[in-house]
Amino acid sequence: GISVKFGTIFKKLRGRGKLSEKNIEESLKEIRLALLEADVNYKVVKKFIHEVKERAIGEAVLRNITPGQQVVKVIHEELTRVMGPENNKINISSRPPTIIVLVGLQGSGKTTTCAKLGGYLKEKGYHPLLVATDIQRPAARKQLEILGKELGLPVFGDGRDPLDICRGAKDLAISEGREVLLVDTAGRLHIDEKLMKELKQLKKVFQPEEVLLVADAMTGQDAVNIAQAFEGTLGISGVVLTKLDGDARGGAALSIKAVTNKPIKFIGVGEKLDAFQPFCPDRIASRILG
Amino acid sequence: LKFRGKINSEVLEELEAILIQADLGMKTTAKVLEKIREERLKEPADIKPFLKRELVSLLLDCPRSINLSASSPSVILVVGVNGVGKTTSLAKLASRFREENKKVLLAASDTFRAGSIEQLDIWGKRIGAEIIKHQYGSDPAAVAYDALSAAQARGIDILLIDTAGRLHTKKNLVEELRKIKRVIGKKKKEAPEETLLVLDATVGQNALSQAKLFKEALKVTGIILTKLDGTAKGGMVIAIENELNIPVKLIGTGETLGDLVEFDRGEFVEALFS
Ligand SMILES: Nc1nc2c(ncn2[C@@H]2O[C@H](COP(=O)(O)OP(=O)(O)OP(=O)(O)O)[C@@H](O)[C@H]2O)c(=O)[nH]1
Ligand SMILES: Nc1nc2c(ncn2[C@@H]2O[C@H](COP(=O)(O)OP(=O)(O)OP(=O)(O)O)[C@@H](O)[C@H]2O)c(=O)[nH]1
Ligand SMILES: [Mg+2]
Ligand SMILES: [Mg+2]
Repeated sequence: GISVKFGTIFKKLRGRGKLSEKNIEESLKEIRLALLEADVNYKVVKKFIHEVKERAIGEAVLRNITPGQQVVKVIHEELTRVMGPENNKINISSRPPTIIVLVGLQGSGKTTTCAKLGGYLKEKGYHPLLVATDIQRPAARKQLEILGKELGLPVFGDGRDPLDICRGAKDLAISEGREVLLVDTAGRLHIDEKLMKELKQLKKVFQPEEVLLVADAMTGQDAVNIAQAFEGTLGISGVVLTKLDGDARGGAALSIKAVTNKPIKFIGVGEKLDAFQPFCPDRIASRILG
Repeated sequence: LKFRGKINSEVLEELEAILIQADLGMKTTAKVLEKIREERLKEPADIKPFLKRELVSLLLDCPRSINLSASSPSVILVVGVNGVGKTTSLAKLASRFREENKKVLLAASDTFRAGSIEQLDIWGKRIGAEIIKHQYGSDPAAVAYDALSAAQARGIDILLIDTAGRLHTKKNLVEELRKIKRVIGKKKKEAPEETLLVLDATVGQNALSQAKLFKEALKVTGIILTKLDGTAKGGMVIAIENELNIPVKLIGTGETLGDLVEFDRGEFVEALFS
């Protein structure tokens, strides 16, 4: 990882107090490489390195640790700051039901996350109703129904289109005292105008308290395109990053946060329904730096 | 000469941005840019064409058809991490064989994920292929074995085996795939004739790690690269073909049965720059 690289580069600088501008440039080159190897977006890296440079030069003289450690420390703190602050709160409405819509690309983990979030809120004392609005993917509703059954949560999916289904779900929620609606949607490309419009319409009609972008942690450079499109076209309130139980460095997290400035609220860390955790900026910063 | 050097370094920086943003990865990008520098091209206009030729040369020059055996049924095993498009790609491939009037059987060896069996069942009905399925929680290898027996008994031409998504880092899950291979290999020596790794074009440099581990465990014979209808370029396949010698056989360009296209080296490289 990066701290090992710095051990070697700065062995010879031990004892010297201040980092020269040249030392900073070299160390930033290594940081840049580490971030790009972690799949952080090219343009996001450029901007981040530029912003960090000032701080690294300014602070290098103040601490009593090796210059190499200082740069890594500054980078880690800055990365944590950009990824944070920690925010894993769900906006609960004072006028139930609270509506949470899960959106994102095909296969990112929306249906599984919908169920996981349902289980999480149930643990917290809420009574969620899962809503299956994906009428396109074969057996999508069946998938959510099986997951709902596993968690002891009701699943609603009757209706001719997502708007119609949500209308029915809302009526059911009100009549049965389910104060949270978790709406699973069909996966879609951010460049599919028709399907993005469908989400815009859903948001306009139902005014959800949360629109969560569910994104795969292994996503590469494309993460900025996806995030920018969902934030720009639809407007999101937060992000869930899935499949962090793999060995992907997760640079997509920085890319997404940097271009949307919306909080990453939760992470998926497995296929089972309890593999769901609040997002921790400090831990993902360490993971990205390798 | 100094002026030309400056122009060339600007062109190189521009190309670096294109290659990295196309998900070629740091290693491949550095490698090709170094080749360009070594070439010492006189005209900046020569750089991009040289680069394109270089990228094409990193991709394999080989046949990319699906390996079918003279002795039926040919068995195709479909593997990959979660959500990349295995089940949908399997259905698309099966549909192609159905269009050639081949007798096709599907094995629902994903006995874990909610709705996986129903999902494959619906695809089977759409394309006119029967499906062998057991209960959820049953042994995936048992389903595969059962399907191969049925395929042999029914004179099936092609058997396609759908498996559960699994991260390449989960040793016990990868072992489960090795067991499926062993079990069907005992029943038919050459099977599976094809082990297809499905990769998602939106995945970054982790794709190489996926390909490495699946190859080590299973000897992957080909790749299906999905979701190229999005904005991701799937550049990681260049490193995968070059370092692991696994050819991309097909690409997924959408969610319906017809959205399966042959992989062409030249077209792929051109698309990196569009
Ligand atoms: N390892 C791992 N797998 C996950 C995680 N979250 C979801 N998955 C798996 O990823 C695959 C896709 O999940 P889905 O919930 O079907 O994804 P989706 O976004 O609803 O897919 P579409 O509806 O087709 O767009 C499934 O195999 C899930 O079990 C996670 O955090 N870790
Ligand atoms: N746009 C696009 N979507 C695709 C493509 N291939 C598959 N999909 C979609 O990706 C999602 C996941 O596809 P699946 O076939 O269920 O993926 P999988 O690998 O079998 O998933 P698991 O079994 O859960 O691991 C579905 O919504 C598919 O329609 C493609 O080439 N383009
Ligand atoms: Mg889904
Ligand atoms: Mg599947």
